[in-house]
Amino acid sequence: MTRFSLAVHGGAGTIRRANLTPQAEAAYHNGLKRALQAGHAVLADHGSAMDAVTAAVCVLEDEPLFNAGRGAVFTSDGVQEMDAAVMDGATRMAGAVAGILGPRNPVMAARAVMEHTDHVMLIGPNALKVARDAGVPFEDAGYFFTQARWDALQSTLKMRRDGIEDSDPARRHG
Amino acid sequence: TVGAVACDMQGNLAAATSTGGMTAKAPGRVGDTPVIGAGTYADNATCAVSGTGHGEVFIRFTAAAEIAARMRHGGQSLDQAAKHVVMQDLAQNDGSGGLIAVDAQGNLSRPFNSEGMYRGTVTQDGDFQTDIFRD
Repeated sequence: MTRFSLAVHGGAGTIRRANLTPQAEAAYHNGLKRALQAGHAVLADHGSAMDAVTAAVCVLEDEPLFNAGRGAVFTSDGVQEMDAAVMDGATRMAGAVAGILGPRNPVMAARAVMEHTDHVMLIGPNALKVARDAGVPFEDAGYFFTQARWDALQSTLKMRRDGIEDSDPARRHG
Repeated sequence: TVGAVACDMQGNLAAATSTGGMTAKAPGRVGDTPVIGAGTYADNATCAVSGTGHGEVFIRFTAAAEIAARMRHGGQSLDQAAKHVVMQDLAQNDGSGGLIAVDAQGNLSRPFNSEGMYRGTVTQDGDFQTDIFRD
């Protein structure tokens, strides 16, 4: 029997080291640890790697600190478009969604595509329908709004208008 | 972007990635996250990978699948393959970012070539570890 292991990453969007207060740093550590705990609980109970990674990612999506789900950044049009994917190494089954807003956990929408369709990637209204039909919980747009992400958008748009947008990796990363 | 990779007690691998994309991205822009083989990949014979970074470059270099290919065809270890892709293929082509990866023996690798990575790992021993801005 293999000894299990799990890794997570949680990108925070446009946040620089200089802006990271001790309180914020502690919150990020806590968010990452809660994600690890969720996945670890699955694996320790002889659960599957797929259940573990989706459990961990759901925790990160529920945490506004991270750029996914509830903490997603905004497009230049001031809306949110979320992408997610899952892949199962045992079967090479995969599911992905792109450009969606609505499912509380986009990763579960991706899993619904994998488990309930013959396809790998769906976008647009049918991606949402597959998620809804699979019982994935939905939220209103207000659930996903965070002031910090909105302020980051305004800052970036101003830099763009002023012609001083830089190539800061923190701006280009999810 | 957030993500997770895991190896379970049966030696099965899985990867999951989720993102809001880039701040002020063009409407309709899709990065590497949902592109299988670029930002998300899993195959029990090699590895599971979840990436984050400059998505267009991850797509052009099929970053996740490249790690698996290096293991499958080149005989490289997970860590050798992952570091090569992140520190050379991506880094030398304006592809800042990083990834987390696991192989079917439960070995973990998490290279990155930029500032601002938030990571966590745990093994069967219950050794929970979280890191910010350092490998």
